Amino acid sequence: MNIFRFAGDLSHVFAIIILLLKIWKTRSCAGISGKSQILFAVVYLTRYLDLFTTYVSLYNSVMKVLFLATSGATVYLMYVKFKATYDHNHDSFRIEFLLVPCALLALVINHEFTVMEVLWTFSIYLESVAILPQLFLVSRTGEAESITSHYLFALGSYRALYLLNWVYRYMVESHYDLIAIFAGVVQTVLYCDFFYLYITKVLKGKKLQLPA
Amino acid sequence: IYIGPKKDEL
Repeated sequence: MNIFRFAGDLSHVFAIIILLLKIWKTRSCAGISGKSQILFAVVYLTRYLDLFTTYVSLYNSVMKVLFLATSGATVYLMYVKFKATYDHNHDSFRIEFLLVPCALLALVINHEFTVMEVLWTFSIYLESVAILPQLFLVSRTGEAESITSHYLFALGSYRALYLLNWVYRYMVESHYDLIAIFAGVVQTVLYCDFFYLYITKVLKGKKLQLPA
Repeated sequence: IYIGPKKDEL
């Protein structure tokens, strides 16, 4: 565990808490893509199956359970409790266009052709693109509330910090995982345009509004 | 025996 990895994890937890609090406090999930949230739930479900087979550390297990529980809670709040506030007309990204290619790629490019390993690989590929429905929703409505922007910034920072963690681990431990690195780079690049808008607008107190 | 790459990250 190095500082980049830990900061990345904290940023990830922070993002999820911001989102849950926003939905809970405003009793509304307006502006949030339920499809991205479903994809994240699928990501955690397929990645953390090793909760039952491999013990790494208490920290690891607790975080895995936390991610599973909070993503389940988010999906529940959006599709059950505050269903009436869900923006489904704008949330029209077709997730099969992400699920199918990720599944096929995981079957072809993986470390080992076993059920657990293919599912892990699938979850890594899917996570890298899971935010697309959310970014698509923001582009369709042309704007995002500040709190939604903070959520996206924290969520994007998490993988960017993991990239630093992988550079560090490569140098210090000679440890690297090409699949995770490749997907992590893709994931971070997808946020770049958003990062730019966040820094130039939201941090200066303006609302995130896309140019018309 | 190959047990796959080490997965200690989240």
